[in-house]
Amino acid sequence: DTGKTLHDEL
Amino acid sequence: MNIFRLVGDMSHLLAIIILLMKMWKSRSVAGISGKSQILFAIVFTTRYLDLFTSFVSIYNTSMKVFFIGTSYVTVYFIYQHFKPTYDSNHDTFRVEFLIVPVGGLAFLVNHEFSLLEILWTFSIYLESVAILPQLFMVSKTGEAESITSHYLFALGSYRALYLLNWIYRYYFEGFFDLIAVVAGCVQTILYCDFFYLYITKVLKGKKISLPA
Repeated sequence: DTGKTLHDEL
Repeated sequence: MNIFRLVGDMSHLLAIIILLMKMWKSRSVAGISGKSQILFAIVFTTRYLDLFTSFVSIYNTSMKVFFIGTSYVTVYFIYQHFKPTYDSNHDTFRVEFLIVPVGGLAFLVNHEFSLLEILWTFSIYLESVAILPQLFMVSKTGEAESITSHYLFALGSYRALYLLNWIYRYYFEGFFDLIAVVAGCVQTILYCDFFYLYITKVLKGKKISLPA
């Protein structure tokens, strides 16, 4: 886990 | 991208366009809560800081830029351009009662303890309650113009459609974001009373007016 959360929604 | 999310986004877009058109055509911001609009500007600014760190799609980026940009235009209209028509006497909701607890909660309950992630969480929590000053204003004045009602309906529908999107994504993609889902439920519940009035009154050609 890179520790970065990707939020793909608006 | 599923249909619920797309229609939800379009509904959100439509809400913003309705609001801007209402202000521009009538040359007035009467009945609109500047405080809610400031909260939305804060919501978009804190959520979309990832514009600088990650790229999802051209669609995603353009919507984010549009939402941030129009939120500032809206605030500018209310507090500068159409200021004489702004009904500040009825826009008296104490926003610190929202911002402080929401900030504290974002600090305590988040996916990851990092600056961007805490700000994202803050924006999700804040969005869920950002409409309260507007709903408070409607209940205080006891009425809302039809156009303001259409705006509120489109804005409320957007998160309700996102709830369907999350159900879809849970079953078909295994995607589940507890923070977004809980906040989305809270947000949608806050609109329920308004949805009822909208369906029983505005759709029948009457404007919303509450008993004094």
